Amino acid sequence: FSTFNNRKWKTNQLTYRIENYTPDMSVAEVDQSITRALQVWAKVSPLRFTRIYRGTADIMISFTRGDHGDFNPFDGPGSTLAHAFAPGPYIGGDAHFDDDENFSFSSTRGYNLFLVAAHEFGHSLGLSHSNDPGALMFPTYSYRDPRTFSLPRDDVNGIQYIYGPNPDV
Amino acid sequence: LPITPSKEDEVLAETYLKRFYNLTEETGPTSRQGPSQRSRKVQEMQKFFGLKLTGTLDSETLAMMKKPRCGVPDVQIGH
Repeated sequence: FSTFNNRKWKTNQLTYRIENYTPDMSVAEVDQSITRALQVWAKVSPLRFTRIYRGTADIMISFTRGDHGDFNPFDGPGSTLAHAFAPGPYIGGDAHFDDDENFSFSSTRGYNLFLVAAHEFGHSLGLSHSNDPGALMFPTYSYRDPRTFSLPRDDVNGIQYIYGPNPDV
Repeated sequence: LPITPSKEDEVLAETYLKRFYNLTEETGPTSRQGPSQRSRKVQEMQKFFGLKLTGTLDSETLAMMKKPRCGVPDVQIGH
């Protein structure tokens, strides 16, 4: 694993907000995918996530396409699927998903939103890309069954290196 | 396998290396010593992905560049 020079949140209580939705999935499916993706990290760390519906959250989540105002334009279908920013104020922690992609909830068609989001939230929390091909934080997308997903050891080591283990386990 | 990359592949590689490996435009006189910046960036990418370090756009390297991926650079660059 690797980090963004040890950049991390100063609190373990983080907020998130879903600013808009992709037309590829129902609202409930997006909500569930995002919630589960955050829980992947909460399970193995002291981080806790609270959803807010207005105002600025630590992690602002949006679906967008092309040039969307952060100097990191998306590139249409394929190639870049999403990106997220390391912990910090303003745009720090935010996750953007390329709405030129086809996201899915449970089918193997398109890109599974839960898997993409779980990877991006790793960045939101302070993890950079891993060079372990089995890690969630490996930069390329590979499908795995979301129903049986468990966070790979490299990613657990990474998040616990930054925040420590889950005190409730 | 050694291949001659198509024009599209060259453009793809250029965009990929600029975006994810901080490849910059080379200006000024070309150095006669050592590999080019692009070759070094290709090697950097190959090293990260555990590919054979050739510094050239072989088929494995191009295949990796064509995979869908996260838009965050693999190599963290300064602000």
